[in-house]
Amino acid sequence: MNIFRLVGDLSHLLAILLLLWKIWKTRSCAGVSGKSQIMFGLVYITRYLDLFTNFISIYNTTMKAIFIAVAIATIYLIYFKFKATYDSNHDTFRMEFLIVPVGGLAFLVNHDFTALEILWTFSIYLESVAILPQLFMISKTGEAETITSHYLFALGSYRALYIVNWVYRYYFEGFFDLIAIVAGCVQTILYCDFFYLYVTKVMHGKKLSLPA
Amino acid sequence: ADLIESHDEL
Repeated sequence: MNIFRLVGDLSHLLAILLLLWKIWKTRSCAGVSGKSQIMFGLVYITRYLDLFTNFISIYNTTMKAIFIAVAIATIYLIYFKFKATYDSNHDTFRMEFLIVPVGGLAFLVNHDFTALEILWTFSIYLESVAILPQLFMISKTGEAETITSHYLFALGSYRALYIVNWVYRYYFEGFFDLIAIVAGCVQTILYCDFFYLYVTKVMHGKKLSLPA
Repeated sequence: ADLIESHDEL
């Protein structure tokens, strides 16, 4: 465990707790893409199946359990408890356009052709694009609430910190996981445009809105 | 390869 990975994990945790807290506090999930949240739920569940087969550390097990629980709670709030506030008209990204190709790719490009490994690979690939419905929704409505922007910033920071972590691990531990690295870089690139808007607008106290 | 198979990252 190095500092980049720890701060990355904490940033990830902060992001998902922030989103859950915002929905709970405002009693509304307006502006939040339920489809991105369903895909993140799928990401955690398919990746953390090793909770049952492989013990790494208390930290690792606890974080995995929290991620799965928070993802399920968020999906529950969006699709059940605060369903009336869910902005489905603007959440029109087709999940199958991501899930089907990502599933196919996981079958073709993986470390080992076993069920658990293919599901792990699927989750890595899916995570890299799971935010697209959320970004698509923001581009459709032309704006995002400030807390939603903070959520995206924390989530993007987690990905960027993981890249630094991989550079560190490559040099100091000889660790190298090409699948995770390529998918992680793709994922981080998707946030670049958002990072730019966040720094130029939200950090200066303005709401995130896109130029018309 | 062992390191990769253990997937110790989150």
